[in-house]
Amino acid sequence: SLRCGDDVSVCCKRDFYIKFKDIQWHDWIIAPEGYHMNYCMGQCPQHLAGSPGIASSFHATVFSQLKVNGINTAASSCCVPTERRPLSMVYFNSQHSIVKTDVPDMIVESCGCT
Amino acid sequence: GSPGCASCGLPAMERDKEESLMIEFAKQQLLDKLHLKERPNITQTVPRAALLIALRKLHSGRVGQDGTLEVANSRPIPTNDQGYEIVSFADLSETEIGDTASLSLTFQFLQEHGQSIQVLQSSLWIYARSSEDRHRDSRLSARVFLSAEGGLSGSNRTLVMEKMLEVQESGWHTFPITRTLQAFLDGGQRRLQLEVSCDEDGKNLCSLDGSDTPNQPFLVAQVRLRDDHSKHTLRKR
Repeated sequence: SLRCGDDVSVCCKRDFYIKFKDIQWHDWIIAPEGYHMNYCMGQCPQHLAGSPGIASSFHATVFSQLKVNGINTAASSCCVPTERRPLSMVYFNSQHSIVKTDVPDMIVESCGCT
Repeated sequence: GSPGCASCGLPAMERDKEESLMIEFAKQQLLDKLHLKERPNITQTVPRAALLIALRKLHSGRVGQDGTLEVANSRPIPTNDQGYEIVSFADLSETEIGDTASLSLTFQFLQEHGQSIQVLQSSLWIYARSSEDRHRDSRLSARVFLSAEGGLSGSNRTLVMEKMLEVQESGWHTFPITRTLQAFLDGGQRRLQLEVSCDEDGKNLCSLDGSDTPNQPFLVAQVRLRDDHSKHTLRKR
């Protein structure tokens, strides 16, 4: 998976990190210190469709069916997450209890073309 | 900033405007995932030492003196259900202080409508001081009572559990209260009131010796959110 630079052209992962201290959320979120809200962006020209690995998405399934059946459409391939991981959080809730939970599929690790 | 969005027609944005939009989006996404309407306002601080002890107990995986394994290492929660581990400190404003006082603890719980909580395991952590009389038996009977909501200390209470503590040395003790907490939450109540008595000749070895003690009692629970609507859906097997 490509990592986006300043000039974005082909499908890549853009790193985006938010420090909870910067948004005054560090008083109620005990851990982690921030959130990697990475996201996918960039173009997926026809010859990159399905690379660098099959993107696990509904769109990918529909798109590959269209291709298998030789149906030419105007639909183009999209740049979507191909790998994600959970975000483990420890925080105070409104009753001042400490809560620890793993929120699934919160951090995008890599991107690919459907 | 990024080029405009060809497919959705959003115009190109300056970088800092785009960044503030992304931050607002991230805030909303985190609150949604944590089932919170807004960010909690922290009005009462927990002493840092007490916080660290509680977090350490949450993750210690230590075997309790009664042989039960603490919450941290209980059955893993299936990944498709969002699970929570909760450490709740008692509301000290209602707890009497002093070595003869009974230790009455009040825990607040808030349940969202339409959701119910399944308690996988829960235990109460109490710090007992050592017995001052070195010559007497070092074992002491400790009892945990459930007080009726709003009841006065000592009135209208039911015994939840009783066990013998080793009080040769001061230390932490756990009291499994899984069923008690499940029944409490199923009843839709909000304030769980427990009383702990570790009576030795009129002295309560489990009472607090100060409101800012690092050895504050706390409740640990491993829970899973049950979405009541899901109860009515048929699943393909």
